[in-house]
Amino acid sequence: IRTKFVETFHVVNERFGEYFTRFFGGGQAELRLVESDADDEDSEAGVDIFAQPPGKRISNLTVLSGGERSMTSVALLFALLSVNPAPVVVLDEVDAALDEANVTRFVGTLLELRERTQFVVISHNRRTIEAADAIYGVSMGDDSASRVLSLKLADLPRTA
Amino acid sequence: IRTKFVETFHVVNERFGEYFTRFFGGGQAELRLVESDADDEDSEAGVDIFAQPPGKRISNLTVLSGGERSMTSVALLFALLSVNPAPVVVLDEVDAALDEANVTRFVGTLLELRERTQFVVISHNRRTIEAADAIYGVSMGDDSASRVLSLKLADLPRTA
Amino acid sequence: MYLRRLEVHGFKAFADRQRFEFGPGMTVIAGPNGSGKSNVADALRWALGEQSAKQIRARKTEDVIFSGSDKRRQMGLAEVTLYLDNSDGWMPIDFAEVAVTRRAHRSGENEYLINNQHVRLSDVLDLFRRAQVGQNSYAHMSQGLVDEVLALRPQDRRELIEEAA
Amino acid sequence: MYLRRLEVHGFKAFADRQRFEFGPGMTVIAGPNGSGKSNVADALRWALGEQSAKQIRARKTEDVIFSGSDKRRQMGLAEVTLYLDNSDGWMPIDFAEVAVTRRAHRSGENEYLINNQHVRLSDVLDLFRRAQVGQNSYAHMSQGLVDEVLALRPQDRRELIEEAA
Ligand SMILES: Nc1ncnc2c1ncn2[C@@H]1O[C@H](COP(=O)(O)OP(=O)(O)OP(=O)(O)O)[C@@H](O)[C@H]1O
Ligand SMILES: Nc1ncnc2c1ncn2[C@@H]1O[C@H](COP(=O)(O)OP(=O)(O)OP(=O)(O)O)[C@@H](O)[C@H]1O
Ligand SMILES: [Mg+2]
Ligand SMILES: [Mg+2]
Repeated sequence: IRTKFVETFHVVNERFGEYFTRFFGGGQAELRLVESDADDEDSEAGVDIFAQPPGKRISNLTVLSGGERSMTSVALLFALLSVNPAPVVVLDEVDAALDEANVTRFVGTLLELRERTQFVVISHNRRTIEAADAIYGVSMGDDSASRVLSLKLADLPRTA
Repeated sequence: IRTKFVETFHVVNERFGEYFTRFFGGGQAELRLVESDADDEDSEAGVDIFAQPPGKRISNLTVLSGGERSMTSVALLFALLSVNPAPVVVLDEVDAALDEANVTRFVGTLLELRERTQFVVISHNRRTIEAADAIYGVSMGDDSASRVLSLKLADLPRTA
Repeated sequence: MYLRRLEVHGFKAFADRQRFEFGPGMTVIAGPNGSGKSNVADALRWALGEQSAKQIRARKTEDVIFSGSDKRRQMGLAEVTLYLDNSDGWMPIDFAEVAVTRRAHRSGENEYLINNQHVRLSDVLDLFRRAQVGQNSYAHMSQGLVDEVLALRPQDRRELIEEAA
Repeated sequence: MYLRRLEVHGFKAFADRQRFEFGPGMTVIAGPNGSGKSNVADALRWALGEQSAKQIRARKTEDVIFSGSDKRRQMGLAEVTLYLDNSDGWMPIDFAEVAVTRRAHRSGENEYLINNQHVRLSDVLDLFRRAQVGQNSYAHMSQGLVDEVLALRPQDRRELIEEAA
């Protein structure tokens, strides 16, 4: 079981680095196995994350900006999906902190993964909505009950 | 000191309700004094928040949506500012979870308070940027150093 | 295998029966603040057998049942059904379509059904585990928690890799 | 009283001296992810005497000093100055303009200056307390924490009301 883990770890780590440099246009990111601090012999190594945007010296996570944190998390998610595609993935406003350029990178990469994974994405962001294969609008009636309507893009109000 | 607190509490509570119903087009919100659970005689009452969007039955905070939570928090902030205007207030992407209609309400109300309070607002949202009295753009050079330029609205790329 | 349809009735703010048809690829759910988008994500997690109330923003079972409004009475039952297209035989079950239903009563009791047959929770979880559906914690990112993985302890992150193994 | 100007030099990613002129009303700061917007909010808090490293996303004093890049050397000093227009005499000090400066050295030492005179931290905090500047915790909402007030314990929320009293 250990070799299976180690094998997967290396592939996920490699893909994580690839998605990260693609999102940030350079830099580097990696996963590192760290010995757990528990004294117990059997306890397994944990996984640490290092991420360094291009040109910067620092690689600890505390200095990353809001948008950089989102993109780093999504890079790890996509790395896991590329190794073991979950059939269905639900993402709730993961693009909230992203600027226009990063939304485009996020959506562009997501669409590549949709061959093997079905995505249900909740978003206020026009670029994300425009890239959808299908769109559902949800609205709250004056009876405080939610209703669903299948939308065409043209139906949507200009979002913020 | 207690009467000063109680007096302020009532005014803030009243204003909180007003801003909330203005943001949500109805409903109600209030602050309640709750006895602290510590046995200690002297310990002062804490403050609980109740918020109920229009038409709904539930008033505990856990069922509020992301955007409803943001608007409820901003209503409380504005209530505090209307009672005791802090000279300078810094808001970092408080509009990230808001839909277009709520951004407009947020900005419209904020502009009323700027007579007595100076606001420094960080935002990706076009509607918020368009309403500014002054706009600064920050960019990261290829030497990984931040630079500031004063912008006119026309300079800005179409944000998401 | 893919998710073909989701039906909700009496779950959170979905007082009337509502239906989502999903195709392969990316389906986006949009709408104003408070309209019920995250409730859809909660419905999906719940029907997959989610046992942690916190993960679906509830404190107890009855929080998922429509609590009523000025204009409508509260309901006594919440029901969510996932229709999964199994024509590729991915799920270890002999049906081309698998309907998984979860119900909650005000009494706190939960019911589980597969293709309209009452089953136990363990049957549902077992089916999904063998089909690798919904069990990967990386298959859900909740609102406002996109960077949760960065805040996890190293031991918890290890589990993410183990799930992908 | 209002904030007229902010100057940053060597603070976080502001390697070159940069200046923001503020007028009354609403000033918006915009720009791409990672460009340095939240660092401006940190600079404002820091110059107001913030002592909690966590509130300015740092772990220790030297985290606020420009750490260098592929193209630039790290710096040894971070400096932020707030220029406050005091022509209305709001601040209990005999100047029409009050410049408050904070510096941090790699040694971990912090320096505070008011109108170029070295003072102690307690002098800065005392000046701001009497002028009610920056002391209200509701005067800052950090990124991603807009709804923090909803998660506070009742005792902590009471403090918000006390600050407004
Ligand atoms: N059991 C219930 N009965 C009735 N209404 C409920 C119930 N549980 C939650 N709600 C309602 O659902 C609404 C929240 O919906 P949800 O969180 O899905 O919104 P959203 O569309 O995700 O909004 P946002 O864009 O702000 O995130 C709340 O207004 C709440 O009152
Ligand atoms: N001491 C330091 N030296 C150099 N760079 C630093 C230092 N501290 C932080 N940074 C850099 O500042 C950047 C983060 O800036 P900031 O958080 O202000 O971005 P932002 O404009 O708010 O972005 P977002 O829109 O994603 O929130 C990081 O990329 C980080 O590397
Ligand atoms: Mg939501
Ligand atoms: Mg930021």
